[in-house]
Amino acid sequence: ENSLLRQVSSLLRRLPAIESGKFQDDFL
Amino acid sequence: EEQVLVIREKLAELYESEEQWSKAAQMLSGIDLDSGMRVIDDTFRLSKCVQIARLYLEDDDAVNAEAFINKASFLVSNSQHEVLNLQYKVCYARILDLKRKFLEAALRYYDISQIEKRQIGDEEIDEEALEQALSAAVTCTILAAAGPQRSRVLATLYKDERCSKLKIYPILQKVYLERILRKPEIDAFAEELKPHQKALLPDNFTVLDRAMIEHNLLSASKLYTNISFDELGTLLGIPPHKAEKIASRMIYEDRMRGSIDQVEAVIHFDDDTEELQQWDQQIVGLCQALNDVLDSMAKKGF
Amino acid sequence: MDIEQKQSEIIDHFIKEASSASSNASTLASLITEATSHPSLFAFSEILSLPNVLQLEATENSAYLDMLRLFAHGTWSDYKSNASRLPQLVPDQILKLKQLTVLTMADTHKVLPYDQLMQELDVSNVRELEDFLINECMYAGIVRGKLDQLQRCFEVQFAAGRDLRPAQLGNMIHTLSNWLSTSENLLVTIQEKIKWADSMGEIDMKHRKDVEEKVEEVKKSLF
Repeated sequence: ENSLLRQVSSLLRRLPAIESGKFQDDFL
Repeated sequence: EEQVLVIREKLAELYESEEQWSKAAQMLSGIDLDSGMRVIDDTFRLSKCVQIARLYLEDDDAVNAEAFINKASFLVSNSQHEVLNLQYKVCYARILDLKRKFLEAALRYYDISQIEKRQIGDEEIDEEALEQALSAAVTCTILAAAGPQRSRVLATLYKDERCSKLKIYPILQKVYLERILRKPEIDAFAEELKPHQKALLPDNFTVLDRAMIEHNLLSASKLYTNISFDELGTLLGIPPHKAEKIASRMIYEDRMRGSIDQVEAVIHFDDDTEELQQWDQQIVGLCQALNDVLDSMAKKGF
Repeated sequence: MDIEQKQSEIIDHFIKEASSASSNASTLASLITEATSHPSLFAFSEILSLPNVLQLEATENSAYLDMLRLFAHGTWSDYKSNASRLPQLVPDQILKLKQLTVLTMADTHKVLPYDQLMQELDVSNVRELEDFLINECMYAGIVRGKLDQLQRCFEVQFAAGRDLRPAQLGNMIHTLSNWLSTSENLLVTIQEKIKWADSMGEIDMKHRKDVEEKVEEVKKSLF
């Protein structure tokens, strides 16, 4: 099911959810 | 006084027939509506004030029109005369529009466009007039100063399905979606505007220019983490120092979140949402995407 | 996933057209050109998997089959290095292939450096690159993200999925199983934290009760 595979492929790219130094500080 | 009144009304009629609107208004303005010599009922006073304001507005004379609409505003609250009340509302919206209080004008135009009755007194309210009021509401909202308030009115208009039938809808959609408007789109929009909506401001921008530059700047702030003023100037089609000036004013007026580094000549846009919230939103988005995939699988029988 | 919904009807349309074109090679060739020029279509594996399309392999129109494969999985650089063996692309196709190139780049990285983007897309300056990313990618709905001029990079928050190359399936499954075990561990950790918080809460409560009782005793003994 190509459409599903494309959706899953797009899904996989959504992680890591955020990658910024500022986030690390806020998160800690 | 009675004779004076009759003569003035006759002369005003003649001026109107010759489309000398301001002269007709001046003629009627000479009628003493506050005379103690005779009893004048409020409805008559209101009708005269509204008539004079409408005449001045035919010549786009907001200042004189406003003087009479202010008088009328003391009378309209007790008036049961629906036609007069509607005419008063239209005059008031047009005066706000002419005075470039676009967001207030937009709200009043929108209010007028939502009239349900199609017959008020002996006046027929046709769809075309309501559509004009709606279109005027959209135009004024687009011309209003970019910021949270304007965004709220844009959302209201965008969700009103009547707007999707308006000629102005494509640009409403782009403005609502906070998209950067390119010159061809702005030029097409400019063709629909009234002279005062393209008037030159003291800073040598027209009303339209300012509205479009601010809108594009706010749209850029959704797309950029930061941008140099050189590049921002190119994007907005204005000199970098003007871009900096407008950006600083919008930040100062709290219509845009950001900070300006004059040494580097860069503007840093602050995201409305804090990093942690962004992280949450990203995860919410991820979960929704996962649900979409599961729904698709269920739909396809997996 | 609205990009998938948007293009599913278009895919169905081209599949129907291709199926009815049966094995007429030139009709299929022009259909492939039409599909790879369509402004809202970014997925081609459904069309690519049609038997009569695959039969183009052995005909003089096999270049169109290669072109369809290029749009399903390739990039603008792939086209340039094989241009002599592929049909001449029209501007709409060039635009699309460059959009697809951004999706492929977003496949492996969430932060795309301007220099790499400019090289991959044959773009000569920042303004042109950013206009492309804004108008043809973000406003087209295939990616969402932020442009960072100081760091000269494009941070991707969302990118539509491209057609999968066969080899990708393996590591997709691998990534998903990693997710699964990470999520399960996360849930276990959260459960433990909740238990810990509850027990700490109980200990606190007991401690507070003891202290209150002691206060009462002291008060009584004072009287």
